[in-house]
Amino acid sequence: APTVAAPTNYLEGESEPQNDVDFAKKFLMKVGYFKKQNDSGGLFNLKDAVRDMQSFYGLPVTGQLDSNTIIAMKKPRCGVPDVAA
Amino acid sequence: YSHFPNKMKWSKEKITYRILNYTPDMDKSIVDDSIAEAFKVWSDVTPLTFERINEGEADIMIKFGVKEHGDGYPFDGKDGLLAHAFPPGEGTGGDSHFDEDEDWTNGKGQVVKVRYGNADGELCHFPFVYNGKTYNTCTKEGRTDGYTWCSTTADFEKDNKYGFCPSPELGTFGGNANEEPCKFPFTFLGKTYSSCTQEGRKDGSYWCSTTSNYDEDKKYGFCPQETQGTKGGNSEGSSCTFPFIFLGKTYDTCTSTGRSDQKAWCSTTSNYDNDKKWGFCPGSGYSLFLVAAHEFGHALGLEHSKDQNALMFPSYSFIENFHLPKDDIDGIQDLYGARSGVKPRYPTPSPTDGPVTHLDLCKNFKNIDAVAQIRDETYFFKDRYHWSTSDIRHKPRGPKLNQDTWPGLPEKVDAVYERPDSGFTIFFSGKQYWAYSRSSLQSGYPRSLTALSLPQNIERVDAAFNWKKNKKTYIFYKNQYWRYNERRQKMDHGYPKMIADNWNGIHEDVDAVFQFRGLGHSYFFKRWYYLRLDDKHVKVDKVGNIKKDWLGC
Repeated sequence: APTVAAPTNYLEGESEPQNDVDFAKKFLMKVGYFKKQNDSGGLFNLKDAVRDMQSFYGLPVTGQLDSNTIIAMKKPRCGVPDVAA
Repeated sequence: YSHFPNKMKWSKEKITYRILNYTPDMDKSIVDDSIAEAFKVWSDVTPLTFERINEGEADIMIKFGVKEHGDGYPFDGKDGLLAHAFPPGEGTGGDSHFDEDEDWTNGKGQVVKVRYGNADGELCHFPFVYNGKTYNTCTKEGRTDGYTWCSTTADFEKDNKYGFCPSPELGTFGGNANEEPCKFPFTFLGKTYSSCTQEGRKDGSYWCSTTSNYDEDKKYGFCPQETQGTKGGNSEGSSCTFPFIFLGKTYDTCTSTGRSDQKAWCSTTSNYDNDKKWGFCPGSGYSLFLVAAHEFGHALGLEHSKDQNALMFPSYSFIENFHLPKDDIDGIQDLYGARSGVKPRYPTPSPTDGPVTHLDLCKNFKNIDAVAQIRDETYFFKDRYHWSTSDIRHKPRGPKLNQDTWPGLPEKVDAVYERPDSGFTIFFSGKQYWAYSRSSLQSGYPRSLTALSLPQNIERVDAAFNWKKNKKTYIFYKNQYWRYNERRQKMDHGYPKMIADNWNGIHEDVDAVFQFRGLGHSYFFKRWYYLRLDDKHVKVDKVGNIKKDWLGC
């Protein structure tokens, strides 16, 4: 397959490997899924927040950070939270 | 759809807006038009009207900014967050902000309005051909004065229409110097600058002095975006060179072959294998119109919708020939009611309009959207129209509007194929697909591409066809393809695969694929040409001209 010797340098600043869990936490915080749990008196719970997010995006609701969930999180989007602030 | 808490909304029907600053990515007039069009999306379906003001406090204040831009909700650099807006209300209520770190376009690549030359005010046509070479950006080739230029038609050799691309030496925008050009070098706070600078500004904008001494004259303007060359890579912004050779194969457009991240790149010399010089091709950017229409939805009282097809769904996806989806119409009309005498959403020709002839395939042919064998006829799809013939020796009949033949179908389709046995015709458009039995849409459609187990990050498919050889459906996208088992109604394991690995001689980024009446050949259409594949040996045995061989031009 012609996948060797190809350019593999990324744009400046994009080459740092990103930890999916850290990325997901930041995303869920930024777009309101953690806040929703906090407002209702619960503790920050990654799995619940992921479930809420998956439900909103029409993904299988597993609470797991699977590849489809991460891809959905990484799509360019509006900065307004999904959950009412 | 959903609304903000307490159904926040404007208590009046006449809303004012003001554009506080501009992006350097596009001409000011194009930004103005994109914003106005985005408001029109909402005024078309509600009693609301939008009036632009240039001074004072407007209901909706619009600005471009980077990172922290004054409201405590910072943007995050390129990609990621694109824009945000506040719900209706006093002060910041309704204000809409756009991340200047994005490339703002019409969603299909750079939009460059030229100045001077012999096509002043027209838009660059990318790609264009000059001296046998294809250009996807403005270029300095052929000039010695350093100015970048582009052709405003596809073929400069033939049409000779050109203009100069925006550059600081030709003119600035905004500021207080009447859009005069930069004066290099200039002095600012005692230091000399020979190019545009961000110094002295917190918003990240590039500016210059329009006289040699800013400290004395205080005359300045903002610099337009440079419109030539590649980004990143190792070529310091040099332009792509087409054609170029990569791993022995010749490429005449940008390609994502050889990369796992699907980003389009090109060689900046004619031979990557020898020189290893490359850069990323300018991307599609984000449609300012679509993002603004979404943000104005917030500014009018809509929260994010869970409907993936809605404009108010939080993720960006590009849609050509946009029409406001029903979910958004319902949401906004729930707040403000409907506009009386709303125009029909899809204009259709009346019998007195005569035949639809303004799309002449032969005259304006660039490529085909889709080709399919439906029952005994061969169908060709382009934009809102289709043509068909039962005898390929004759010129296909048409055009007919897609929506007239298949009611409920989007205006434009990406791919079409006939599902074996069931006789259903499957249409792909954007991230969805539709199934029709003759002209009847089947219940449960449209469905998301993910229902076919295609990945969620696919924006559309390029082509699809059912191969009679094994009765499986092949779905093509960029340099990959998937194989769908119609009998088991599921995607085969082990896909996607690379087109280059398994389809001998077939190019990536095909426009359309179909098998002609099961006579042993499949046809792969790309731009003006097609490749004929011998189904038995899976080998290309002919390259031909689409216009001549299929369209009877």
